[in-house]
Amino acid sequence: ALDRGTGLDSAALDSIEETLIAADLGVETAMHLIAGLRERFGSGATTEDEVREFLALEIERALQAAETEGVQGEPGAPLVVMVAGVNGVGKTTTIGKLSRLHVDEGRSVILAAADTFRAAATEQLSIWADRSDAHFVGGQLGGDAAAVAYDALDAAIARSADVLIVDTAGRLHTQKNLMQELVKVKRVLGKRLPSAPNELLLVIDANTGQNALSQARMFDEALGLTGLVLTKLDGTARGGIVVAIARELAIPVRFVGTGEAIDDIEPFDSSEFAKGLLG
Amino acid sequence: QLSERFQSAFRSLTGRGRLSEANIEEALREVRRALLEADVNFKVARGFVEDVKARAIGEDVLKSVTPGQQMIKIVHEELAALLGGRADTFRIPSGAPAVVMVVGLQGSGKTTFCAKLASYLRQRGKSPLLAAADTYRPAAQDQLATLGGQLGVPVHVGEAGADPVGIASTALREARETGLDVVILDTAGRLHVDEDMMSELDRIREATKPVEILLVLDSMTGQDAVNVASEFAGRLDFSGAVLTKLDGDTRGGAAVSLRAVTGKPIKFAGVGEKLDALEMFHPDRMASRILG
Ligand SMILES: Nc1nc2c(ncn2[C@@H]2O[C@H](COP(=O)(O)OP(=O)(O)OP(=O)(O)O)[C@@H](O)[C@H]2O)c(=O)[nH]1
Ligand SMILES: Nc1nc2c(ncn2[C@@H]2O[C@H](COP(=O)(O)OP(=O)(O)OP(=O)(O)O)[C@@H](O)[C@H]2O)c(=O)[nH]1
Ligand SMILES: [Mg+2]
Ligand SMILES: [Mg+2]
Repeated sequence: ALDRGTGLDSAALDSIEETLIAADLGVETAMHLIAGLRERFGSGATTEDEVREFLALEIERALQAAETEGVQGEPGAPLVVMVAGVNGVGKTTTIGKLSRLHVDEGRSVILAAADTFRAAATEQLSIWADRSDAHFVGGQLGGDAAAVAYDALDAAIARSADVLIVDTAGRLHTQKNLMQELVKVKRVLGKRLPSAPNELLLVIDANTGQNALSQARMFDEALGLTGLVLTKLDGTARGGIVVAIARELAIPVRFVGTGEAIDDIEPFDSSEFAKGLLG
Repeated sequence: QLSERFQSAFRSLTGRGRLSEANIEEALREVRRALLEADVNFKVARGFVEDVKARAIGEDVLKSVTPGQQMIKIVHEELAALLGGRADTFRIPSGAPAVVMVVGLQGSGKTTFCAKLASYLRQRGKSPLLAAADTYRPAAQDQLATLGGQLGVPVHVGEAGADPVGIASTALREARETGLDVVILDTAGRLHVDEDMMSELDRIREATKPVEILLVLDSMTGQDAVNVASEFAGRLDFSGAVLTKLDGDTRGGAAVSLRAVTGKPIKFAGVGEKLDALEMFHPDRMASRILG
């Protein structure tokens, strides 16, 4: 047994691999970490603490390698954040939380309800705008998403708002026409303000398994992602797939969502997250 | 593809055309890997591989002219069997208004499914009432009311700040009084580890005595599906599951985890955002999808 400081035999390695798999790191990343363990410790005497420490550090390094500087708006222009992701992951709620963070730091915020498809999506975001003391721009159900985004950015510039956050409808990365709609929203923002969007966030649900890697690939390919938000970490799922995403696509996690209330958001801490993955 | 991986697993290791247990072990490793990549929980995958191994040995796969093909057949059959069980048809008893209670984690697709189910039942001659018992999520009542409006199905909306248990009870009373025969109860998304919210579901069940409690599970759920499924089964003894967002490209191993851990039938598949995007669950098709 590992805790008696014996060697890393195949039984011990299998058990460690299962811990990594259980946290949704995926087979590929788990195997990579196990290979690293073998290389580092061979079959020499090793304690559980040493293994944990090694893995936590390796995971932290993989996450940190993807980290980038915080994003700012151009001087005299609003910081424009566009939020995308598949259905039900927590985009709209996350925007409410981000809005509160910015307003608490003294910035003026506009929220754009560019989800013109789903029932009560505009109403939902409007409530988050009220709760976070942000302004709100919405459109008609069935209207053009890109038009709402454009109008909101226009308003943000006219009112010298500090931040514009654009909510988009959930969509599967496999729906070509819907992905094209997102590309159009991004392009239209850039037409009105060349630096926009400054931040393009993909929201990922921590309950999601390997499909999150697929999601990240396709959204990144279509839009160029600058960061991830990992939601629902208050559940029992660990969200290890972000390690695979960091390794393959070098996309950093910006924030984690930890509940349904407006304050349930934290900046990503790779060291804390790595330790949490190992349970 | 699993079949290609099996080709290489059953390529003779001795180069003299003789196969051994080692070939089976290699093939089983490939099965395990395929299942893990498809998000089947690692413990469930382990158990499943054991069952496949027993069958492979029992059926003398090593003596087959096409061992790879025979293994594929065993794996597919075992997986389809695990996913299927008895295909419980979804029947609502006639008489007093029957309650169908819809539960699950946040964002899994419950509200959308409630509307889809209303449409499905109405096509089969039922008169459903949608009940909006989610008092937590901003504009949740609005969302269900809008969907009901699109279908022309009545929606019972609670008063602001009302208690979900109270809303469920008054919805049932409304159905009785207006001669509607099914109440589809939409509840708020919640965590299986949130004690207060889980006991709220107990109270809703107690107050409405549902004929069906359906767990709505996102088909892209990963390893944690076992925890969600077993907790909801333990607390509520749900009668069936709905797997949503199957129109995506997720392999859907969460279905295997759910079945292995709870034995509950998967009754429906959500295959899109539109209100007609609802299908019966097909174990055989799902098995093919999971094996990639
Ligand atoms: N427990 C928990 N729930 C969350 C979190 N973030 C969002 N939610 C919940 O997840 C559900 C879906 O959130 P939304 O913000 O509507 O998700 P969305 O991505 O905008 O959904 P669509 O626009 O329909 O694609 C809601 O019930 C939220 O309250 C989180 O960090 N933890
Ligand atoms: N592509 C696809 N999207 C779906 C499916 N079912 C639901 N959705 C979408 O998933 C998102 C969440 O659906 P909801 O019905 O709001 O989920 P919910 O479980 O009621 O969410 P909460 O009440 O916040 O827990 C919405 O964008 C839906 O349109 C499906 O089968 N396929
Ligand atoms: Mg939304
Ligand atoms: Mg809902």
